[in-house]
Amino acid sequence: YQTFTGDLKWDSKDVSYRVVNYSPDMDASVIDDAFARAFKVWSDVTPLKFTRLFDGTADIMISFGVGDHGDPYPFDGKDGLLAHAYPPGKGIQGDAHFDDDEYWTLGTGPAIKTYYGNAEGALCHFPFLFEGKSYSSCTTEGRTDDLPWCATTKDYDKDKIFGFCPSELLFTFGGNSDGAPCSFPFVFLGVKYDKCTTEGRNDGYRWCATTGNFDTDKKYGFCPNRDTAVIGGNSAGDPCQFPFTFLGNQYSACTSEGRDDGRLWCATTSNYDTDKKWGFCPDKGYSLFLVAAHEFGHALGLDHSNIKDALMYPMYKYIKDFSLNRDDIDGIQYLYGSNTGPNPTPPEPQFTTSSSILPTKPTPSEKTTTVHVDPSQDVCQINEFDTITEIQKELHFFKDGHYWKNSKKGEREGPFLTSKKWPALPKVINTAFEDQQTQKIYFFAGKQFWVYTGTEVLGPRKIEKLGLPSSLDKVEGATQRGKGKVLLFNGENFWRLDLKAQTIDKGYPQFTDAVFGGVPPDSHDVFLYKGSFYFCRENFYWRMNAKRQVDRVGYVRYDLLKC
Amino acid sequence: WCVPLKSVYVAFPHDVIKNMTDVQLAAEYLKRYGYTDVLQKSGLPEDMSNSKALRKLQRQLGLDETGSLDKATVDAMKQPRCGVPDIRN
Repeated sequence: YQTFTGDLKWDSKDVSYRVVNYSPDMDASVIDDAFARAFKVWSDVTPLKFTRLFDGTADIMISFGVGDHGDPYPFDGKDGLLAHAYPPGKGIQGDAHFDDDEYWTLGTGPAIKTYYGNAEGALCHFPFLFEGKSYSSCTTEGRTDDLPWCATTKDYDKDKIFGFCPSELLFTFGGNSDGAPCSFPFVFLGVKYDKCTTEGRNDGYRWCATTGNFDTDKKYGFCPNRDTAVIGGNSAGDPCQFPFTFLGNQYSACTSEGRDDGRLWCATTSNYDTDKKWGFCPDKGYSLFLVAAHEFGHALGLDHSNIKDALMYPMYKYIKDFSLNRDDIDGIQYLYGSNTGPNPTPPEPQFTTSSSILPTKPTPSEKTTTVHVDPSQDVCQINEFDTITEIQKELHFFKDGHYWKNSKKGEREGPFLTSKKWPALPKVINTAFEDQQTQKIYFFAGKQFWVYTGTEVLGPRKIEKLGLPSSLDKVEGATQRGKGKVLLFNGENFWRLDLKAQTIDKGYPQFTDAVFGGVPPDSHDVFLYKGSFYFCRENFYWRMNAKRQVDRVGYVRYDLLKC
Repeated sequence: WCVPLKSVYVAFPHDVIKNMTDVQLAAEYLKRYGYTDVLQKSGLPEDMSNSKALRKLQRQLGLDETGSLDKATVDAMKQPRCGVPDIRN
């Protein structure tokens, strides 16, 4: 491995990043997830922590651009140069730029996330069968509204599961229209447009007005690329036009004629010879995750390696089951050290309880010997709580058999032994919530749950009894929505629990990112506090308001614990 | 049916990777990724022949160090890659 001259590195182990803009090739949530996974590659082997910012200046500013994109190193169109990043430092240093003339995917062809329909945001399955015919791209067949759609299983005729594909008729991204679809035709500088245009921009990005008149309303958004859109050339984002004429011959499919590099292209008007409009046909694309992981290596201080299997080798190679090479690990640990040592463990509280926990009220004869909790155990040093939840209007923070709470006066109290108040519970609980109607408190740990009513306890019971899948290893978050309904979270999925029926509602699980976009996919705790959803990852929280907008990312220890 | 097609190569507008010879490609690649135009510590330009630069590239990319523009080297130069220079001045 190589580091940059002078071993450039970040001074702090807490490194922030911000996604400045998005590629039209993939859904924003898929891009966010690729970046988060790319950072995790490095945080898994170092003490580094990465926090996403949504505004302001972050250490690592991530952006997509084409050609001359504002730094001294222009991109070069499709293929060739894919991305670059700068070593740690201020200003542009640490930033990562991705060439948007590439086709960004997850490395194996179009990664088309669906919307609406009944597929709950699943990716398209290509090829899929529809009325006996095989489709390898989204289609408008069977519809009268021109909305492209796809099946998310291999056989629509059998499964009937589908969703709509990204198109400008469905939504826009960026801009100032909150994702509204294009309004065709629209007027821009007195001219009518009936499709997305690059007019008025010098970066090649396609846009449209979301009302009938941009000149008066100034409402616009960027057009997502359809899966059939060409890449690069001079018509990026437009679909191929078949048949088209090239050097007097007609072509009904992508061709490599006219090129000596064998790459397939097509015209985006019916006559290349007169219009000269063209682009490359979609291929497998480049894995944004793999390229980002490489670029973030630069942003953290690693230069190119000459080990072919290393992530920091300069050439792109798709790897299905990626893991860091020893060379990459040695390089990053040379700069930041490792995190493989034992984590500090708090002193074990010495108490005894009955080993068999029964769904009964504890009797006074039960011996529960407790010792004093070490008051020096500093809650402000805890990086990740087992669970945070609001009980009787007080925010409780649980960790390894202890809990702290913010009293109604706003003062922090604790630590208390969890076993003293809720003796049936194990030392580590994964989530808890209070049923606002009955004041019953539900605790979840692993595959079990307990229900406390005052001092009476019911449990442990298996979470399967609630209708959760037996494969589920734990419930990591819970938020009460309305009367008698609670959302239970585990990573990418969530379920809705009907408290009265004590069972999961039909139609669940749903994808967390389909409903709660912009929060970490690996949140280890979710709770509701003062009307907002909180998604926690380590010592950071993402706060989402009732309109499902992430309106703040902050520190648990400073903002919630008032350290 | 086996008569070879007479291929005509055209210059596509806005095609940044233009049809270029291997020698042109190599010259541009070596310059872009830092193998030529190298400065010595004194600040003077290092005498870097194409052969020397190619050897350096071949070593960096784990190829046979032939010092000539062989097929493996040209193929490597056509691979998609990161834009950060391999050799830093």
